[in-house]
Amino acid sequence: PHLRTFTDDFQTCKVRGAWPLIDNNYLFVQVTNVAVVPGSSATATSKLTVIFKNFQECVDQKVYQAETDDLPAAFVDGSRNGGEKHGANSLRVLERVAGQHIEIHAKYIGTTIVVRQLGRYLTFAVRLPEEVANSFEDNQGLQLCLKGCPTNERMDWRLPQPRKGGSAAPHSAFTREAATAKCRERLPVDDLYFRSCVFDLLTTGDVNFTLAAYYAFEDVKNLHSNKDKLHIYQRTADHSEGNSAPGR
Amino acid sequence: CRILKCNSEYLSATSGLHVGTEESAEFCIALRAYSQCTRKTARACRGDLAYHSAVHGIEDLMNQHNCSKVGPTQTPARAQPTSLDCMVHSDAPELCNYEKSLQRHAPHPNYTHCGLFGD
Repeated sequence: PHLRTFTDDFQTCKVRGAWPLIDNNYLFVQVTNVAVVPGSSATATSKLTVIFKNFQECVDQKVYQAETDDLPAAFVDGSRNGGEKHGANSLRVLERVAGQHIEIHAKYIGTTIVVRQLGRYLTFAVRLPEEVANSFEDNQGLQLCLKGCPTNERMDWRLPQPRKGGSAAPHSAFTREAATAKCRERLPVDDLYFRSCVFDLLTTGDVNFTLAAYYAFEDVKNLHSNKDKLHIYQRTADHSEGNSAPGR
Repeated sequence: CRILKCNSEYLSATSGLHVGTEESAEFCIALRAYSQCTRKTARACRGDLAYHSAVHGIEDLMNQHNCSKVGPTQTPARAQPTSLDCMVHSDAPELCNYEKSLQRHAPHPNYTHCGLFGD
C-alpha cells in the first residue's frame, strides 16, 4: 500500500501481513495486508483493527475491526460509542455510506479516523493532534505512520516505460496510456496520488484502485491541517524514480 | 470515581425537604436521580467504599419512602444532539473534549495526518 506518514513522507511498502500504523498511549491501529496479484510483492489492506484505550472519565476501551466485505458501523461489542462513562459520547462510530465508508470521531483525543472499502481493499486515514501522536513510550514498537516502513519493506517502483500496444504488467488490462488517462479523470494533478493510481492500475488492472487514490486524496483534503501541503511530488527514499519530470 | 458528585447532588436536591409522606414524591425523584448517577459511575467506582455505601443507602431510603424504581428524576432532560459537536453529554467532563480541555494552555493544537491506500 501507499503510505503517507505524519511527516508527509510518501512511501509504497510491501508490508505483507500484520503491521502497526499507530501505537501510542491512547490509540493502537494495525493493518493486515495481502498480496494483490501473484508474482508481485505489492499488497493491499484487507483488515484493520483500531483500539481506543480506556481513558479517564470519557471512554472504556473499545475495539473497532473492519475486514474486506465487513465494514461495520459499530465497535466489536456492538456499541457505537465509548461505553458507560459520562463522556462516552466523545467517541462515536458514524456510518457515512453503508459498507463503504465509516468515520470514527474520538473527540476526547481530538482524533478523526476514516475507513473506506474500495473494491476488495480498505483504506485508512487519520487526523490527530501531534501531542497524541507523540505520546508513546520507548518500548512501544514500530509505527508505520510515525517513521514510515522499514527500508527493506519499501518498494522503489518506477512507472514502466511506454510500450506501444502492450500492457505494462502481465496481470494488467491497462496500457500505460490507458491507466494514465483513467487516473487523470479523477486526479488531474500529476502528484504522487496520481502516480500511485497509475502504478496500481498497471500492477493489478483493478480500476477500483483509481477510486482508492481519489478518496485517499479527498481524505487528505478533509483531514490535513496544512492546505499548502496536500499534494506530494517526491517520494521518500526516492533514489531512482524513472519519471523524474517535475510534478506539474 | 465521581461518587462524591452524586452524593452532593442528592444532598443539594433534598436539603429543603422534610421526611414525611407529603414530601415522599420529592424524595423519590431525588433518589432515582441519585441512583441513576451512581449507575453511571459504577464502573469507575468498583471497590470504592463510599460508592458501595451509597448504593446500599439508596436502596434503604427508597424502601423507606416507598419509591418505585421507575419514574421521574430531577435530572433535567437532555436536549437531543443536533450536530456532532453537541454529542458529548452536557455533564461530560471537560477533559472529554480535547480542544476545550486545552484552551487554557494551548489554544491552537497542531494536528497531523496519516493515510494508507492502494497496493
